[in-house]
Amino acid sequence: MFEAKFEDGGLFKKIVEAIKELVKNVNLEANGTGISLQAMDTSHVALVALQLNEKGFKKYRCEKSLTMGLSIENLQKILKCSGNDDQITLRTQDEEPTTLSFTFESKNRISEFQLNLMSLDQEQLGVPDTEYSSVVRMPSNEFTKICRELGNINEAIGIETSKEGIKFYVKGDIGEGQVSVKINDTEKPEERVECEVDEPVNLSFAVRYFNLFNKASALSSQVILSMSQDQPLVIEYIIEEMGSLKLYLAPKIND
Amino acid sequence: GLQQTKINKYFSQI
Repeated sequence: MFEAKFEDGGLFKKIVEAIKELVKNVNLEANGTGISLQAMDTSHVALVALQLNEKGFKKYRCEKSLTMGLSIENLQKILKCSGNDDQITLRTQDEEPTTLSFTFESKNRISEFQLNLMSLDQEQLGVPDTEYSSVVRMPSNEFTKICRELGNINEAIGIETSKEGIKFYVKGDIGEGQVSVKINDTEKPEERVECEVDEPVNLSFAVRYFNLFNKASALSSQVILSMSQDQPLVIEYIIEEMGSLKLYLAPKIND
Repeated sequence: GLQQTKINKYFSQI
């Protein structure tokens, strides 16, 4: 028996909105500690990892670990039948569920849906706990804007960290540009820019993955970029009181 | 030029 109730159903909708362009079919894992999801994008360049802790739910029960294979596209079709202010409950009865039930509750209506599940034998990747040599915390809408603007100039974006801060740069056919974000310790947390640079990095990435993933900015006013030289970068959106949504993106390297 | 690497080059399959 599994039951998880989102107090803020809009949050769940934003999470699905953020990953729907990146991953197609995913295994939703539920166990005593909460819900998790890990899936690579179709080109195996990025890995999406979601972790939601049971304490963040209005109601949470999971007697036995469950794996529920679902199509993100079909999940979205069901979620489109819910309002952003609805409370959303996920539920299954049996141990090997073939469907996942949804209840959408608002003050004037209650809806019930069932999503057919599928069995996906997806390779799970072990993400080692890494000490990143550069960790940058900045406003998520600022990061989104920089990626969108520089992404118009070139499909590869460079990220260089130093004690002074973080610099985004592009060199394209039409020309080049760079944006250096200044560190500021304003007391307003959503505007703060913090850099912990033990070792500077200089990495290149396909900016289209950032632009796809940055829909997750709706989840958090801050984004955390963790980097080490020649390692995948991690973009992390903290989901208040619940957990986090991460994108691991493999770098582009000089051949 | 820049070669895109794959994520499963860095993370082992479990």
